Amino acid sequence: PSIKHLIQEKSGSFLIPASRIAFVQDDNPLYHAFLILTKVKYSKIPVLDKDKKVVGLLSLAMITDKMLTNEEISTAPLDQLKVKDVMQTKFDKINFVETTLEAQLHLLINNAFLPVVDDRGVFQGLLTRREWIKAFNYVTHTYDKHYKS
Amino acid sequence: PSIKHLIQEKSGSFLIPASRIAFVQDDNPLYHAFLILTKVKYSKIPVLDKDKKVVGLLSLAMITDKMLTNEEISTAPLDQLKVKDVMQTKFDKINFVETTLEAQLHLLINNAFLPVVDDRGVFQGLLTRREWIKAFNYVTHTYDKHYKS
Ligand SMILES: Nc1ncnc2c1ncn2[C@@H]1O[C@@H]2COP(=O)(O)O[C@H]3[C@@H](O)[C@H](n4cnc5c(N)ncnc54)O[C@@H]3COP(=O)(O)O[C@H]2[C@H]1O
Ligand SMILES: Nc1ncnc2c1ncn2[C@@H]1O[C@@H]2COP(=O)(O)O[C@H]3[C@@H](O)[C@H](n4cnc5c(N)ncnc54)O[C@@H]3COP(=O)(O)O[C@H]2[C@H]1O
Repeated sequence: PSIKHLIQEKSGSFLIPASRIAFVQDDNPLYHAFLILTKVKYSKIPVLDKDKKVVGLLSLAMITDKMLTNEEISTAPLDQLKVKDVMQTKFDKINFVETTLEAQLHLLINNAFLPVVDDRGVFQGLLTRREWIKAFNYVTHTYDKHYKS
Repeated sequence: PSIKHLIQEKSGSFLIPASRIAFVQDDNPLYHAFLILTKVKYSKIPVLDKDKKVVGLLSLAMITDKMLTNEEISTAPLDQLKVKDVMQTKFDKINFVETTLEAQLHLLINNAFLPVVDDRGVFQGLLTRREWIKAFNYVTHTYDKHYKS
């Protein structure tokens, strides 16, 4: 069996389901998102709209960037702006049904995680580098043990 | 050849040298670190002391956590505190000479990156998940092409 087949067997368990993912909504005030990101400590999280579709990604740096004014560091933007005003709107996401394993791995070269959506764009969960590396670690131990040369 | 050997050939190029790494010093005021982290956009960076040894890791969340007071979000801590007052001091780091490839991969399961140091603890650069995944991606293409079954 090829490496690809060994990983394919394990890949069903890669998805971290939506229920375990920290997120914010696009219409939340920045104040709320600042608190969420400070407390959950994940560096970048998905942004969902009212229909649970993934519409952006958000990190603390996108928020603190608005706090840097000419004079000083200001907290005023936290009350004035919403998540949708600062979030990253250009990002990779995948539909498990349509995306091959090779395509997933290729995207994980430049993305620490990939939001997974269904055919209607509704958020299903995250595919993370950690899950992939765990599987690779397992596979190379298994493979090298049986096929050592 | 085993997967391990194929990766070992490429692993010389994994280290991102210290000259290309964004960092802060442990005695910098938080104000400075806040600006650095907001501008470079890396989510977590190494903290070095005067002797260029890695003494901690720093993210924006460690700084914003100090800004959450009972009343409101305050910028006062940015002037009052230093990087060493909030940085993460418990973290994994590796010495390339001493660490096997398996040990590196195992550590990358729970670490997005690993600071690399020499025998005196002086910062050499970072080993990142991105570099590992690029190598794995290359190796599986090569391996499966030659040893398909
Ligand atoms: N609370 C925690 N418990 C245990 N380990 C933790 C952790 N927070 C971070 N890590 C470790 O640090 C890595 C980088 O986390 P980061 O938050 O920068 O980057 C994360 C974050 O942006 C996002 N992410 C992961 N899990 C998430 C969740 N439950 N909710 C929201 N975003 C998540 O996916 C990125 C990659 O995650 P990955 O698991 O591959 O890699 C994680 C994981 O290995
Ligand atoms: N300016 C940029 N240009 C291109 N791609 C970018 C980028 N900033 C982030 N990325 C992509 O996002 C991933 C996660 O970045 P993050 O800053 O959360 O997490 C980073 C950051 O905490 C640290 N890191 C990487 N390069 C660094 C550098 N030059 N200076 C300081 N820290 C660095 O190592 C972690 C893992 O990095 P890795 O390369 O595996 O994975 C990176 C990379 O694939």
